[in-house]
Amino acid sequence: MNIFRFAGDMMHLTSILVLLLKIYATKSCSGISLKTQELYALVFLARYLDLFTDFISVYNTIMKLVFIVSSTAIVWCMKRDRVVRRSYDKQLDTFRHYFLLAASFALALLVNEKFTFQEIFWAFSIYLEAVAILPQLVLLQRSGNVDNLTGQYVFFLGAYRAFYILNWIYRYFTETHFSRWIACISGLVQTALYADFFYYYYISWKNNTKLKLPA
Amino acid sequence: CFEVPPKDEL
Repeated sequence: MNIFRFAGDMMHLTSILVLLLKIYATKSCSGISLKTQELYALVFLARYLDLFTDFISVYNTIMKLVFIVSSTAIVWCMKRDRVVRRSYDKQLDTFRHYFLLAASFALALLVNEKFTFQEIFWAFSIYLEAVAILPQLVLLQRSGNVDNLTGQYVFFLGAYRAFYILNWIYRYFTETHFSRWIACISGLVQTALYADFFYYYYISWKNNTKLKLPA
Repeated sequence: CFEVPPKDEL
């Protein structure tokens, strides 16, 4: 494992901690898209089917479990916690995420490394992760004002993707057999989706003003 | 034969 990959994982972990902190500290999930969170929970459940079949390292196993547990806990909290769920911006979170699900699954059936149950679900999770942030970005754009913790949550998620790209570039040059084209191309698409958000995040940071996205 | 490398990333 290289430093970029590790930094990426830590950014990912930080983004989840920031989100949990926001929900627990403010007892509110306003500005957070339940649809994106549901998609992420599904991404981890579909991808980590290999928990039962392949052992990579203790680090990998623990991180996989942390991602599965934290993402399902967030979804559970937004749906079931009687205080938190009242702050959910349901009327703004209207992105039709079932289309993303169907498209990702269809693509996974067509483009995968092997036509097996596990490989199809792995490819599905990669495609779904690439687009899972869309309902969240649309929700932020609709609500206009973005609170600090929500902005930081999306920022850390974007940073995680950026570090993974550096990781792939590093691996491409240092490893002889590194070819994970499905993950790399989907990763590039996913990171590109954050470009707009990063631009406005940078502007607000530079001017020291509240993050505001144009309608 | 096409061998798929282990998936070591998260």
